[in-house]
Amino acid sequence: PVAKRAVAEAAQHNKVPHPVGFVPPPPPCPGKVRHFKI
Amino acid sequence: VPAAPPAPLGCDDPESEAAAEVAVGYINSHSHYGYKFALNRIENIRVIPQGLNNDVIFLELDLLETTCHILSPTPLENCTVRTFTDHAVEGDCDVKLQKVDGKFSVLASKCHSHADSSEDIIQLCPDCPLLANLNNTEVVTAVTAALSDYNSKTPDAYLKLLEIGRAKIQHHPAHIVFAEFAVAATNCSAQEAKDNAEACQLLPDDQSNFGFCKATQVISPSQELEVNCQLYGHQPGVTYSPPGTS
Repeated sequence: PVAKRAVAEAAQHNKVPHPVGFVPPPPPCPGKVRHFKI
Repeated sequence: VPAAPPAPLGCDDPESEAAAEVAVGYINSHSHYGYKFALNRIENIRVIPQGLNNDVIFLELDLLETTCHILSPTPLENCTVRTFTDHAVEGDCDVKLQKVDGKFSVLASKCHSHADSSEDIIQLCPDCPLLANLNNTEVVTAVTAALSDYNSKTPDAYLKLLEIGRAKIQHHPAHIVFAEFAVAATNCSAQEAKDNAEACQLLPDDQSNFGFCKATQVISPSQELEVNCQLYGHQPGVTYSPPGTS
């Protein structure tokens, strides 16, 4: 567990930040509401 | 090297929307009472590959009631979705489809419908009338009076009640019953029905023999009744309002 945690933390530190203006894609589901949500 | 599996379908992908359109068409064409439903949202989609160009698709759909009765010949795309303040009714449907060579077919569907909570409507619109039970005494009385009034003033075929579609009752500032109901033509004229309405038989199923009526009955402070009926099919649209009513 110690080794795994270290790897995970290292991965977080090495994560490439998104460029400015990046819009994350919408989640695949649920889809858009066409009229209104009850 | 094996090909990577295709990315899962998103709910707003064109293929998902195409499947949902087929599903909604199936649901409406297999419903025999109430109103047509329109797609509001694709809640979820799962695709189970069965082989080359053959998938089974599971859809979860959120639908909303329109103003078009299920017997109305109006195409769904021309039907208006009821507004929230009209006390909307939602349909939750699970649909299983098969897609073979790009063509969808529905294998099974299961739907439940429920009205929005009265509390939510009141919060947004305190004076809006709320949906009433279809067997509510005031509703049944209003529909009976409205159809009787319509038949007594229309020389065409005597109309019989098929079903009450929805009804709302307003208590303030006036006591009013709003009802919508489907009707069917009988083999009697209005005059023949006066003698023995019970003997009048519904005509064979044909779209032209059906109609849809909207009635408003003011109970207090005054007493008024208004009914408008539209007959479907090849008969021209008939709109009727008794003289002397609002």
